[in-house]
Amino acid sequence: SLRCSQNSNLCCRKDYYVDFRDIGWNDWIIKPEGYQINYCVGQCPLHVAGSPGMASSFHTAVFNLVKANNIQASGHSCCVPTRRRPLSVLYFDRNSNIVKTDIPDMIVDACGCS
Amino acid sequence: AAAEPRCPSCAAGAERRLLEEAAKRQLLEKLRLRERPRLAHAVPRAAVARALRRLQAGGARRGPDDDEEEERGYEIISFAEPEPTSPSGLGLRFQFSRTQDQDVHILQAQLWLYLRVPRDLVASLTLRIFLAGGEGDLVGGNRTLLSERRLSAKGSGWRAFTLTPALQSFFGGERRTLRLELESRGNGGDIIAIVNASRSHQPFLVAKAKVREPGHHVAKR
Repeated sequence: SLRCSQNSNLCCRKDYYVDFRDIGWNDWIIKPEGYQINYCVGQCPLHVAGSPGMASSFHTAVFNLVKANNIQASGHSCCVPTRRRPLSVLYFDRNSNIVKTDIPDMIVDACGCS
Repeated sequence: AAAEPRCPSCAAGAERRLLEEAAKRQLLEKLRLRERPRLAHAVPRAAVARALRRLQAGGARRGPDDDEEEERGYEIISFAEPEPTSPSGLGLRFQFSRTQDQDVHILQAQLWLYLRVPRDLVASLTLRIFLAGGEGDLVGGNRTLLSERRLSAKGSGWRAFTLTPALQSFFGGERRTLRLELESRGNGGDIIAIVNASRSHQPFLVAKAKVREPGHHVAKR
């Protein structure tokens, strides 16, 4: 599943929104008012190894390798971000200049098993 | 959370604090800041709103290959601190933070001034903008002419002066303080009367740049 839910401990995306007012940074960050600091969490048992949370062609390839080579649970498959997007930030720097920039790969959109 | 006493909300509180600290660290690292900026002085909201309108008006469209480029796009608005120079000149000082190993390439740079041109202007009046050298070079020292424009009686209000090619030399160097000198030629009144550099009409610079981060390819590799 893409987003974590109560009834599964499989690899998924945990959503969390940080509001810059809550951390006292809204005086120097003009836009946005906060951002999603999502993260990946959950188990990656072998039968889902390589399932990137979205397409499953990569999963099939990995699964066939596991079967063909009779790999035991020695190797570990990890729950990692498989798609991220940029965050556009408008902020004051220490000289009171206004800076606008896009921070690449800042927000986790999807998780999957390596 | 393990250290917290046995209560559900404590664990949630601990997770929240952990994530907020992670968000702070992630933002500072990605913005290449050592610590959160402490503003030197507050900028009037009206000035911020006005400058952001100019920034959006000229917003750089992200090109199709922008995502693949190893350069990052920046847009910056810098408000001028007026500096007294000679009777016929007005100095504007801009302060920039530099990260030594960043390779900055200026794509566009415009100086916005609020002009008050006399309505009954009949003779010719010219405004010239110079890039002054280092410290104390404002009084006619080694200066580079960046822009020159004849003003007309209808020329009052916010006006933009393009400074792009010449400013690259400043941003390619080490200096953090940019000094511009404004001069008026002709008998339409002195520069202080023509350019309103008061707090409510603070001149500002809008620049768009591409910055090549050091060792970016290493991260890619």
